[in-house]
Amino acid sequence: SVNPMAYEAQFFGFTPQTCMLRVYAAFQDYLFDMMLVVETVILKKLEGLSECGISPLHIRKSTEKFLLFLQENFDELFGKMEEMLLQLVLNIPKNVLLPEDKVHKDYPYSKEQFQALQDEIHQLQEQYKAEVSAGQALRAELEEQKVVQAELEKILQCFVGLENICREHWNCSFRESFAFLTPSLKKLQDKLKDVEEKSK
Amino acid sequence: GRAQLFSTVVDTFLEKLVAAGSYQRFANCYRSFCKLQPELTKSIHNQFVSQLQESIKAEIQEVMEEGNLEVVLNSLDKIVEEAKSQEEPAWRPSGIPAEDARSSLVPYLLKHRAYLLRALRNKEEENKKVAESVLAGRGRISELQQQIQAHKRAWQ
Amino acid sequence: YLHTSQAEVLRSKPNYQQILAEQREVLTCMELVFDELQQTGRLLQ
Repeated sequence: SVNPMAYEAQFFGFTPQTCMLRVYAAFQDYLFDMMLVVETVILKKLEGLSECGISPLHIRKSTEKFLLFLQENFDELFGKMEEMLLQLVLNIPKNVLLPEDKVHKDYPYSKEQFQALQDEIHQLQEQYKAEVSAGQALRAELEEQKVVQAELEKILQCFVGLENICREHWNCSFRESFAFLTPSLKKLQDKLKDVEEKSK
Repeated sequence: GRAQLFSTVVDTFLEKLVAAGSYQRFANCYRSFCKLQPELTKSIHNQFVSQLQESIKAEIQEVMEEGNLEVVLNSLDKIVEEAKSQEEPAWRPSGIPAEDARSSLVPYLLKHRAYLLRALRNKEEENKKVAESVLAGRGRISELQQQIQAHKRAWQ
Repeated sequence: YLHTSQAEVLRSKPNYQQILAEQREVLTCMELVFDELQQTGRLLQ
């Protein structure tokens, strides 16, 4: 199975195989180009030597022979080079964790643990919302208390006010003035009754 | 380090390739022309080899620069060195984004959780104070009620 | 608010409307007394 070397790709920014492929293609291009140049130079030279009896086709065969030999060696050597580079240079050993993946070592959360953490956060959010609205309810009650307290104090003030009036005008408490008033009222009613009878 | 190893491996490859394409081999392939022009053959071969070497080295240099390989390979050496004591196979991407992203999200979630816990605690503390005022207010109101009741009884 | 930290306080909230309503009874009582006072006054006159 082909090792995709995804982790190496994450680190290098390219897959090692792609890099080797690019180098391979470049090398091969150079090789072909060079051989073409060599053949062109030789052919040009031969033009000057018309009676030497060597045909361009002959030179082409020579070129192909040399190129074929080189190509075989090239492939073999490149294969070895690639293997070494992929194993020893462009490779991240299995025990190595890249710095940017440190979180996976520090926080190896399983799916369940992750879900539990999310649930806990959701529950905390709900709880916070409840506390916020509880706070609002408490503040609303404080406002209500102000109104009720003001009302009760008004009533109480009413009582106290009356007491003060009595004390000011009658120099005694309401209770005392009532106590004083009631018997004289009684007498007065009796007197009144007498007068009415006598007048009859 | 890896950068050095990279250069060494490529140089070795080049050496062996050049060795494979030796002059003997070259001359052997171009035997008839070599008989005619031995010196020229030699010179062409030399140029061929040096040009090939130069192109390949230039290409490798370009690859090194493009990928900033010198720096990257040195940093990899350092990372590998630091992980020397680690024997267990390290984490690797599973290829499933949701799974691989999980651990990256955990620090933020933990931070968020800590923030929520702090906020919740503050809010509870705040509510405690407000609740104390509310209870004090209730006490005051029941006190007023009692005073009013007392006055009412007195009236009655 | 059942699970909030001040659930107990919120649960035991008095009925302020009822408290105010009760005061009406007190005021009624005062009104009675004042009526009597007024009658007494008139009587005295």
